Amino acid sequence: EEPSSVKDEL
Amino acid sequence: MNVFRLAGDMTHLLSIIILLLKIRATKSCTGISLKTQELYVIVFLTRYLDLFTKYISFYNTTMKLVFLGTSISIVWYMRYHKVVKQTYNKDQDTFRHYFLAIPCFLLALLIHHEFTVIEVLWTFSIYLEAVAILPQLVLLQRSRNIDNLTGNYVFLLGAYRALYLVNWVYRYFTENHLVRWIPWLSGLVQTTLYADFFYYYIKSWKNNEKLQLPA
Repeated sequence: EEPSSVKDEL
Repeated sequence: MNVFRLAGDMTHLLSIIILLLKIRATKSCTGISLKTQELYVIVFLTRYLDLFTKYISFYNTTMKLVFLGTSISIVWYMRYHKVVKQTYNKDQDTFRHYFLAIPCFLLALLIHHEFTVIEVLWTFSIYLEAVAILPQLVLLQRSRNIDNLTGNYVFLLGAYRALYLVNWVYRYFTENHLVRWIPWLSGLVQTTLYADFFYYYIKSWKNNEKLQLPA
């Protein structure tokens, strides 16, 4: 699982 | 990417452009906290370490480089530009960096998603960003005279995280329904810190008066 989907944010 | 996220990024970018414009055009940084600006450099440096480890998109990489470059250049102007640095309100900008940075770092060591260097530093940057505006807000409260550009800068900087909050709600329902407590709660704290400022900013705008925060 991706640690955090918010990692594509700034 | 949804419209709230894009609007948030553009608001963030616009706030920085306004600040740079103020500094370059008026050769002045009055009312701007160097402490806050230095904290933002730390925020971006610790958050964007993944520039070296993973590629997300051209947009993502470009924006990260822009945020890093602009935040470093703002600090450079305030510290070293021979005209600009003389306008810095050093005596009023007394907030201590470590007062914010150390607790945020300890919190990131305790509460994080995964115990790796990149993840802990990313978490630290999220916590630190939430409170990095405090020296700026303290300085504004001490300034009797807040110019329009400074007021607009702080307003847009606060609005950016508020738009991110809406983006997270939207993403929760449209994407994977995953709960992300660390950025969500930090973002909520960050936006709440601006509540008072927003109130006086909108009031002054409605009454067409000069912005002034009560002491």
